Amino acid sequence: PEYPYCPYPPSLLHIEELCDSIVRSHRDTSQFRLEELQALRWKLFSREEIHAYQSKSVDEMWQHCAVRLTEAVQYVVEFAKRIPGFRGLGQNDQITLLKTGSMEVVLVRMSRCFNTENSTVFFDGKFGSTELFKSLGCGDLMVAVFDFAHSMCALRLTEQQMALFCSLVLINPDRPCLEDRGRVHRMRRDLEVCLSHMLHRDNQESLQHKLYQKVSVLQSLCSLHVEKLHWFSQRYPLTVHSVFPPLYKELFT
Amino acid sequence: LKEKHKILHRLLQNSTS
Repeated sequence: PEYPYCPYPPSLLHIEELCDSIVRSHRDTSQFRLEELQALRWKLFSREEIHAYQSKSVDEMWQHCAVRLTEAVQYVVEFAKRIPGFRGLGQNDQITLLKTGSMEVVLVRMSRCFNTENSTVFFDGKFGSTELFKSLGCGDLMVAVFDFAHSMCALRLTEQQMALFCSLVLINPDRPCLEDRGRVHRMRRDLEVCLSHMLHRDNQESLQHKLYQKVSVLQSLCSLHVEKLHWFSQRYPLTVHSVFPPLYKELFT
Repeated sequence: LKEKHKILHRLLQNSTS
């Protein structure tokens, strides 16, 4: 989609068009529909199935999760491409924003797949708790990711608010190595106006501050993921080199 | 960056489905 340039502050019509476009992009690129997740909410892994995951070797489970994570990232790439103005950015800046932001958006989106009533997440077609991921050998990362999902769910965002927040996470002019920071800044500024407009309309202005607080948590979770990957790749360099998805390696190693 | 991110670059080049 084209990004219509307009004077600042943007007109109400422009804000509403931008909001609609982001919401549509989010809906069209979500890996799972909310109704689908809701219907499967109590489809839990059996004891035997959990045991099978826990019996996988560290490298087997890392590979399995790297494949799942890469699938989720691919949907985020599609989302980014449909954010008005994103494709108008230089290729370097598109890559930079996705390299630094795709995992953050995956984590935000993960909260849609989370059941707070029993602390389980949708994975491989069923819901499972942190115990499912035991063989990864990074319990602290998993607990931190689940805690984050809990805190996101507590905000009870609508799909529209979630869509806007995901676009804000991605379109971040503070990322290092951007060539046209000004252009990213202008996109970001309009998205911020959209979020304020939406929260005002929903009478939930207090959410704005809470959402901006999540940004630093996201960044620390991503650092922890890269730290764990570094630890893993030192122990299993061949696994990373030969069987991890190429996109995962490009983004995270 | 394009050279180091060939897969991502290709995904970005593909038209949206």
